[in-house]
Amino acid sequence: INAKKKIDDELLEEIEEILISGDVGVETTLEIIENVKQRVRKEKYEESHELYRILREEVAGIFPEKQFREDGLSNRPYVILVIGVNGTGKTTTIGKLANRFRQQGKKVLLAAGDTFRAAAIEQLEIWAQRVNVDLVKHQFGADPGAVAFDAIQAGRSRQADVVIIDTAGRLHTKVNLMEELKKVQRVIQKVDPGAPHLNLLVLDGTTGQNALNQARQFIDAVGVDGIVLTKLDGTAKGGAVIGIAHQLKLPVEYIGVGEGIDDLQPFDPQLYAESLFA
Amino acid sequence: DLSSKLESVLKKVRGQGKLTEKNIADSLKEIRRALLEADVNYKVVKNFITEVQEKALGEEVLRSITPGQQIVKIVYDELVQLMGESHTDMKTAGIPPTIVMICGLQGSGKTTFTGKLGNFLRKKGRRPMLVGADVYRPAAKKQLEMLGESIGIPVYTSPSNDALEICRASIKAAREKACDVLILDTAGRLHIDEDMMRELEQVKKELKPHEILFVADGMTGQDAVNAAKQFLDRLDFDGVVLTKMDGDARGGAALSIRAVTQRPIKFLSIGEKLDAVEAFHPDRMASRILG
Ligand SMILES: Nc1nc2c(ncn2[C@@H]2O[C@H](COP(=O)(O)OP(=O)(O)OP(=O)(O)O)[C@@H](O)[C@H]2O)c(=O)[nH]1
Ligand SMILES: Nc1nc2c(ncn2[C@@H]2O[C@H](COP(=O)(O)OP(=O)(O)OP(=O)(O)O)[C@@H](O)[C@H]2O)c(=O)[nH]1
Ligand SMILES: [Mg+2]
Ligand SMILES: [Mg+2]
Repeated sequence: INAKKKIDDELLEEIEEILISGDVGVETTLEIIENVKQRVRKEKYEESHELYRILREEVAGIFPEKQFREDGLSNRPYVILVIGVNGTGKTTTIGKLANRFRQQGKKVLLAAGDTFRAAAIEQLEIWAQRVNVDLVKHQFGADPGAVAFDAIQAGRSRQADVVIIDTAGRLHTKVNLMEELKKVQRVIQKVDPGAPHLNLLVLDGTTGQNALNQARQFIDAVGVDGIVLTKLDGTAKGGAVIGIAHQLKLPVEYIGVGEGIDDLQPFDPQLYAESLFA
Repeated sequence: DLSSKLESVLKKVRGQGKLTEKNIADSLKEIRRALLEADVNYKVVKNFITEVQEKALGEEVLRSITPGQQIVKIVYDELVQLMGESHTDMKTAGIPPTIVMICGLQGSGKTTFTGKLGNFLRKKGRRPMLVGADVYRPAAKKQLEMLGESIGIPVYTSPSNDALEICRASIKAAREKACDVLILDTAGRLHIDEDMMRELEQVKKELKPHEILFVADGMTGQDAVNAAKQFLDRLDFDGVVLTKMDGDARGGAALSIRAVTQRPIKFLSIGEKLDAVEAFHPDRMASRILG
C-alpha cells in the first residue's frame, strides 16, 4: 500500500484484494471501501498512508465492546458454555481459558460435556490435569445435559468461581444436534436461571463466509454472547468475524494463537485491524 | 444465491439481440461475486473469469439463441473441467503394505478420515491397519484406537513420542497382522511450522508412502491456497480430501486447492460417522459452488 502515493482506483482495488483475501467477504468489503471513500472525499485525503490509517480505524470501529469482564464475576459459579462446529478448537480453548482464570486466582471447574466424540473426555481430562483444575465427567455416551447439571452442582458445593462446559462439535445445519444443544441449555437454566452466563462461540480463523451462517444458527438456537477466534497463528486473517461483528453485533472476546496452554489473548480490535493489513 | 441472481442477469441478457462485450462483462461480474461469496480464492477467481471471458467472446456464443444461458453453460463447463476427473483411485504397492499418509492443518478431520479410509478399503477387500502417529494432541492415540475398535480394524500405536519411530515400527506390525494397507494418521500442523513440516518430510523420506492425502476442511476460506501450496511444495501429495461437506459451506476451497495444486480431489467426507465418505464428483461440486 505505501508504495503508492496517491489514492486512486488502482489503490482501492489493491485494498479490495487485501480485504477479500482476508475472508472479509464481498458485501462487508464493499461497505468498508465505500465508507473509506466518503471519508477521503470529505476530509480531502491525498496520501496512501492516510488511507491506511482510515482503514484501520474503520475496521477496528466495527467491533462491539467485549461483553465479558474477567474481573467482575459475581455469580457463583459463573457458567461458561463453549459451542461451535467441529474441530474449531473448543476443547483446547477451554484448557487455555482455565489456565488464564487460574492464573488470575480464580477457582475453575471443567465439565466434559462432549460425550459423543471418541476420546473427547480423555482429551479434556489431560487439559484439566495440565492446568490442575477439577473435572466433572460421566461415561462415554452419557447425556450431556446431565454432565452440565452435575458440573454446576459440583461448582457450587466446591465454591468454584467459574465452571466451563465443553460441548461436542456440531454442524449448525444438523437440526437434531442443535436441538440437543438447546436441551443442554435448558438443563443448565434449571440449575441456575441466570446460567449460562456466557455463551462462547468458537470459530476457526481459517473458515470462510460459512462462519456467518454458523453464527446466525447458534445465535438462533441458544444465543451467543461472544466469539473466540482460533488458529490466528497461521496465515489466515479470520476476516469473516468482521462481517459477523457488523451484521450480528457480536464481540470477539479472545483469539487463539497456538496449541499451547498460554496461546490465548484477549481480543484487541486495533491490533487485529493492523494484522489484517500487515 | 447465485441461481436467483443469475436469473435476473440472464433475463436482461436474453432480451438483447446478441451478446456484446458489455453484457458479457456484466454477467461475469455477477458470477465473480458469487464465486468469491462461495469462498473461491481471489486470484483463482480472477484467472477463472479471464478464461471464461475469452471463451464467451468466441464466435459460437455471439450467434447463440440464448446467449445468457450460454455464458452460464460455459462457466459450469469450465468449473467441471477445472475440478478434474471423477474418482481417481489411490496407488497400490507392488509388495504390501501399501502406505497411505494423511496430513493437513489442525482440526481438518484427519483422524476421523483415517478411520473412514480404513473402513472404505476394508469394504473393498483390503486388510487395513491404522497408525497413530500424532504424538502431540492430548488423547489423539486413544481417539484413533476407539475409532479402529468401533469398526474392528487394527490400530498400531506405541508410547513413543517420536512420530517417525512409530511409523517405522508400524510396518513390522502390519506384516505381523498380515495387513496390506497402512494408513498413517499424523498430527495437525501449520504449513508455516518449519519443524512440523520437516517431520512430515522425514516420514515421507523414510517410509516412502505410495499415497499422500491432504485433508482440508470444506469450509476453509481464502487461506486454502496457502496451506495447499506449502504442503504440495514440501510433500508433493497425490490427492485431496475435503471434509465436513455435510454442512452448508459452498466449498469454494475445492476449486482453489484444485486450481493451485492440480491434484485430484479423491474423497469427500460427509459426516462424523465412519461410513460417511463418498467419491468425488466434479459436476456435483461445480453445481454446489455455483449455488
Ligand atoms: N495452530 C492452532 N491450533 C489450534 C488452536 N486452537 C486449537 N488448535 C488445534 O486444533 C485442533 C482441534 O482442537 P480441539 O480443541 O480438539 O477442537 P474442538 O472444537 O474441541 O473439536 P471437536 O470437539 O472435535 O469439535 C487441535 O489439534 C488443536 O491443538 C490455535 O489457536 N492455533
Ligand atoms: N460433520 C462432520 N464432522 C466431521 C467430518 N470429519 C470430521 N469431523 C469432525 O471434525 C472434528 C475434528 O475431526 P478430527 O478427525 O479430530 O480432526 P483432525 O484433523 O484429526 O484434528 P487434529 O488431529 O487435531 O489436527 C471431530 O469432531 C470430527 O468428528 C465430516 O465430514 N463431517
Ligand atoms: Mg472438542
Ligand atoms: Mg487428529
